[in-house]
Amino acid sequence: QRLFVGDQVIRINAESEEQIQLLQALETQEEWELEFWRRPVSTGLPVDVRVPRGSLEPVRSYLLAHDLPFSVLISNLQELLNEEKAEMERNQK
Amino acid sequence: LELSTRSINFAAYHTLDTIYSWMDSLVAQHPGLVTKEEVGRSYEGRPMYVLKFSTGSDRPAIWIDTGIHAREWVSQATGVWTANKIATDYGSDASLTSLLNSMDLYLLIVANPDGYVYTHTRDRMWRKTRSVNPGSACRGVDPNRNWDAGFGGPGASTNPCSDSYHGPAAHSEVEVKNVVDLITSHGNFKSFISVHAYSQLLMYPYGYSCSHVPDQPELDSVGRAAAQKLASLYGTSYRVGNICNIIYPASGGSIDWSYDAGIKYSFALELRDTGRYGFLLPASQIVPTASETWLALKHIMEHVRDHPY
Repeated sequence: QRLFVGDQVIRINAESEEQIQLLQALETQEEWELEFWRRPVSTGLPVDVRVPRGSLEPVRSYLLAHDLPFSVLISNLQELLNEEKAEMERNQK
Repeated sequence: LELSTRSINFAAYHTLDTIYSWMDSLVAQHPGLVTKEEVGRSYEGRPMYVLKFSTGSDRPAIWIDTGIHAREWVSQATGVWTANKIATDYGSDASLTSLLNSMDLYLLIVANPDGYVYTHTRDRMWRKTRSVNPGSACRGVDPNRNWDAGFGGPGASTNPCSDSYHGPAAHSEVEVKNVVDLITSHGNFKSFISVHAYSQLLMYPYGYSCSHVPDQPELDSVGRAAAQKLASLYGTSYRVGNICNIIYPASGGSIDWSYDAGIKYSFALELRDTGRYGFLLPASQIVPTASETWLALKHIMEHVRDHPY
């Protein structure tokens, strides 16, 4: 089963078209293996991106370097998945 | 253990087998109203069941599908709650009763069964179908980029490894083809609604083009009124508009196909986003989500009933 230990989901609220373009550039950055849950489209909609544990540092640096405001939506994805799984098992019992 | 409709917990996520078994019990409890029909098989051979709510024959119909994207679990869960709501409110809710006395309702709760099972067993974050892509190690096609509506256009990927891969051809995914065949052979659907999560949006065509559809004013007005009804329960705020302008260009989508097939009242919903969980909305929020969504769905369906075309 695929695990997401240490992966974070980050919400970014772009404030300008320029920042949207910076985030769109991230979409093409294959090396960091980002998964966009909500893609960068316009300033009115937040951008959610799952960042693998190994890419957290460079991604955070990128966001800080470009003054892209962000917050952590999910601090450890696997923890949330474990909770969900435990709850399902409890329910099945 | 056989589950009864009384014992299933609507505030919990369930496996495909549990949902399918529960459908049987719903049918058994409402024999004059609900039937379970197999609309075809998935790529991996799983049956695709639609619940048909009908009180007569040769009626115009409304289509609702939930969970075409596997990981959007609150969608399938909302489908389960909604099916029960329709069955139990028929006969007591005057508006719903009149609706079902003049129209049929088809509800496909698990529109992507292979993907759904995969999210339970291998990868909770899986979105696509599970079909093999010849020449690629990556599997699956985005079933909401695979419809014959601007197929292969903007907002869909040619890369089989992408989550928005459109597939080798329109309707290449059997899960899509099964629905297309049912809708086409039926020939009298008046509304087509796809339920997704998460973003809090109520959308209408097009996604493959940013130009307005001829019915844009009416669809916009219906959508806004539906979103208002939805918000009346918990204050959940939705954005309303056409797919292309409200999110981004996305070709090959289901409601673009249905609209171009002549089904005017085509809508897509993106259910609630608390800003904390993304696709992992806690099960405790299923019932509130489904309850507020029902108000929007009901408004759309009432409009369809009252505006025959």
